[in-house]
Amino acid sequence: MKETISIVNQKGGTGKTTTSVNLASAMVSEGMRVLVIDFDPQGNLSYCFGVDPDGDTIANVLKGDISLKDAIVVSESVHIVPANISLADLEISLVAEIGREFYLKKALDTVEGYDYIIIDCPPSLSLLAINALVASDAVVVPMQMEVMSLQGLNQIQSTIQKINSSYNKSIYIKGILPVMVDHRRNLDGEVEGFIKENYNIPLFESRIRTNVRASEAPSFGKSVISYAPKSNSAMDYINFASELIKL
Amino acid sequence: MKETISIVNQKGGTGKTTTSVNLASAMVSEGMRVLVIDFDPQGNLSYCFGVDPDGDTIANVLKGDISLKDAIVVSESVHIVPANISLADLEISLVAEIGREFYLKKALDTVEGYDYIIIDCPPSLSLLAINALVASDAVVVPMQMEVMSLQGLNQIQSTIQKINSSYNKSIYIKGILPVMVDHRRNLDGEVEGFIKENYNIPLFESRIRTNVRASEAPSFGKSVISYAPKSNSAMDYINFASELIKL
Ligand SMILES: Nc1ncnc2c1ncn2[C@@H]1O[C@H](COP(=O)(O)OP(=O)(O)OP(=O)(O)O)[C@@H](O)[C@H]1O
Ligand SMILES: Nc1ncnc2c1ncn2[C@@H]1O[C@H](COP(=O)(O)OP(=O)(O)OP(=O)(O)O)[C@@H](O)[C@H]1O
Ligand SMILES: [Mg+2]
Ligand SMILES: [Mg+2]
Repeated sequence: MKETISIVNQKGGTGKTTTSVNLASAMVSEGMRVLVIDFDPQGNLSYCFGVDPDGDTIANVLKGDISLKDAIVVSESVHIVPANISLADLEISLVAEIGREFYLKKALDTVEGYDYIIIDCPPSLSLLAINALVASDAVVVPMQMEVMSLQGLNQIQSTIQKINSSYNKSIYIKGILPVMVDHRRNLDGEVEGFIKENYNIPLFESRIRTNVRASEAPSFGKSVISYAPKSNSAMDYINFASELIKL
Repeated sequence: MKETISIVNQKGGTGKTTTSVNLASAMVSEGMRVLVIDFDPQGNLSYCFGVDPDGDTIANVLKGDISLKDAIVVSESVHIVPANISLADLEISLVAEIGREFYLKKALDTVEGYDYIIIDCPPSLSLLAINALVASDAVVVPMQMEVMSLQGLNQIQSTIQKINSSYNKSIYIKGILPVMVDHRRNLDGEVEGFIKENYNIPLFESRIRTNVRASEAPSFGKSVISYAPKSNSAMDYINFASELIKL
């Protein structure tokens, strides 16, 4: 019953990391066993969970230094494989390798016992993101309801199509998650309407509202579920976890 | 008197493109001759200026198909070299080339007559960003006053130091520009204070406040200076342009 989900959006700052952290934490509080892979050389997810950036990382795993199991650290009962800048060099060295798109998939195939594996992706559709997609069953696209955010949707769709026809016959977009939503702005409703009319991609029911607690939590090395459990952002992510688990 | 400025931040969604578009437009309204290079395969800057994404782009220039001069299009009196997804393939093909860090610099050396050249960079510190830095006199770092944004500052500093010691002896960070500022939030003031105490990087006087007009403008293919000249964001960018020109 394991499902591997990539959190993807090549547009920057669309709440990918915030969603990876809080979705994982919310799922665990619903009794799920969850593994999160920090797959961004920026290492933001690792920072959000208060993980030491200088230990073993996913780059060491993909290089073959250690097994994935041995790279796992635990925070808030979430299992995490950290990342740091060494992942950027790893990506460059991978470019020349045969089967370069399958390195993450092969590593994830060595572990079992998880209900969900979540992969936090960088703001690009380069080789790292391709590895994440090839290794995944489904994709969640966190999106700001902004004009500039619409720009990237076509590219995400065509990337998934290419992966479907070459490497991973069954990956699909589970849905778009509107994040940093502000219901007072007309723009949010307009962008949402535009997506429903022009794209054949499901929109989740859940909405993640803008809430300062979500951006404060990382400085305490905690998810917002743990840092501010009664806040809007904690409630929103718990709703989203329930919606996702029921699908 | 030409100065080439890279708009850099490997953290996503920190207002790099919004700053590149509106700084360029504001400088032109102050009588400057400005060239902007869209250097992100997402092509957001090109979209913001209403430029056709399927014409000649900076990728064609770097491949040697056409001269930089012939790739220039004009919008709001700003000279623009567009970009689209072909820049991503160009980056990959550049990895193996000798002198791969100097391709943009060589292209920019073929034009003259500009007071400022502005380069809009992608959310990464990969080969494209390195080309931009090697070609630049100075760097502006637009930053949200958020905990997660602080994460990247060390990396930017060490990247600039490495470039100084290898390729471009004189590039420096002109300053950090706080963007999407919300004075009602305590977090903004705390992050600003943290930067002043812990980093030896200048903070500009100007502040770019959060203002929905800035995010509406792109759907009209205009800068916010042109779309909503009396809005807070237009005023803030005009202030910033004056501050920069006087430095
Ligand atoms: N619901 C929210 N309310 C308020 N702030 C938020 C919310 N979600 C995210 N943020 C803030 O917005 C910024 C961007 O979020 P985040 O880093 O999660 O995006 P990202 O897509 O992972 O960025 P990148 O493209 O750099 O990987 C961060 O400073 C984060 O704290
Ligand atoms: N001052 C502002 N007020 C309101 N919204 C803003 C402001 N500046 C930028 N935005 C919005 O925030 C989002 C991110 O801005 P922008 O695309 O300029 O950042 P970026 O750093 O270029 O992102 P990327 O890392 O993807 O290149 C966009 O939707 C933009 O319209
Ligand atoms: Mg992230
Ligand atoms: Mg941009």
